[in-house]
Amino acid sequence: STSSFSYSSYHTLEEIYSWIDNFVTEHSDMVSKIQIGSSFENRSILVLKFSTGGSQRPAIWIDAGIHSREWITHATGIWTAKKIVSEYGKDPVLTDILKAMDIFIELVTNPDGFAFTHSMNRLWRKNKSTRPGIFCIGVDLNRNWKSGFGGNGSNANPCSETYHGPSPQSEPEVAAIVDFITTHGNFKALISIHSYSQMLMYPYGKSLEPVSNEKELYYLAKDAVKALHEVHGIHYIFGSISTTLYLASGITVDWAYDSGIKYAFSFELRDTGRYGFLLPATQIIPTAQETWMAILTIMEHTLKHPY
Amino acid sequence: QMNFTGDQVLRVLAKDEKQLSLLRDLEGLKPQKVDFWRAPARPSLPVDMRVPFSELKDIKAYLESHGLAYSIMIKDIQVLLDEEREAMAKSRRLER
Repeated sequence: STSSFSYSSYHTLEEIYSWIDNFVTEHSDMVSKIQIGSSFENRSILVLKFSTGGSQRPAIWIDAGIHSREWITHATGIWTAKKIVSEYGKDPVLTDILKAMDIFIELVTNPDGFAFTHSMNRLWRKNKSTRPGIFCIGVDLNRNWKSGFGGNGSNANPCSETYHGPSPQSEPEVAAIVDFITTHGNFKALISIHSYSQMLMYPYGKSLEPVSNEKELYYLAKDAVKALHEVHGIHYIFGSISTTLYLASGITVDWAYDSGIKYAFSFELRDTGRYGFLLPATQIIPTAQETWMAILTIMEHTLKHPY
Repeated sequence: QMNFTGDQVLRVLAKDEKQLSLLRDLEGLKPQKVDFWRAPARPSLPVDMRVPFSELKDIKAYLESHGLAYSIMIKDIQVLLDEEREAMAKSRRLER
């Protein structure tokens, strides 16, 4: 059962999928599991749905692990899922959110890459797709989205860590999300969780042009990182991806924004300055606790600003 | 499992765009000599790169010859990986 699961440890793909089954069984009144597709190596791509009723309600999307070596993101996603079911009915903000909206969490967005980090290469980032005539393996799933595909901040070299792939949504892991969100048609916020470097960012990555509600996103990000900082004193910087970090094309949050999801954010979780992707498991829970406060801030704003 | 014994992560603080582009030049080398953990972005942000043990001498010489200040963020990646793996195994025993 999930009660013996250690939320302060890293786990394999099998352990996470087993946890998902137990979690859904234990919270079947609110949580269901949806397979939205299969990965390149034919692993199930699973999404947890948190709903207290109704159908096609306005919804919030959260994904973790699109870059497989960023283990803190999957672990934070699992803790967050557990937090949602344990706080519903207690935390008034979360309770109001779930009374009006659904929440979808994809814990392992790149299952093939994640399995590979456990079996062969802990520092693998991309998915595991292969194509005839291409010597190197994998596409950077966060460069494979239709918005700005192939632009600056992505690479046409298949051996590059930011290889965008042969065409937009060529990768099944990306196409599955696009199909699911597009078919659902009522997503109001998208949060994509990465690591590391302690940043909270919003579109665009593909250009320096500000989005139409940039001011709203700026102040929402400001409030979110303030709420995060108050938990364990960790500092984040925030802003649009292109002005805070670098140009990055074909990315999740740009696609979400261009698809009409006004509240699209990308987290770069902590590393506390010296571990990078190898953040010790002792920091999983503090990281998840602080991230939760930022996520809750974004979800509350989405609830209070329907569109 | 790939072994990363002796691989290091260097944190480089580029002073300006010129130095950033010197770092970007490293990305295109064949075969790949560095793996950017934090890619060159802007002078105010550090660049973290994993350097295989076999390339350490050349890469450090490159950085020093171009006046690029760096520190060693992770001295031996494999040590951290072994600790991570041990922690997972211990946790699994406890869960059981």
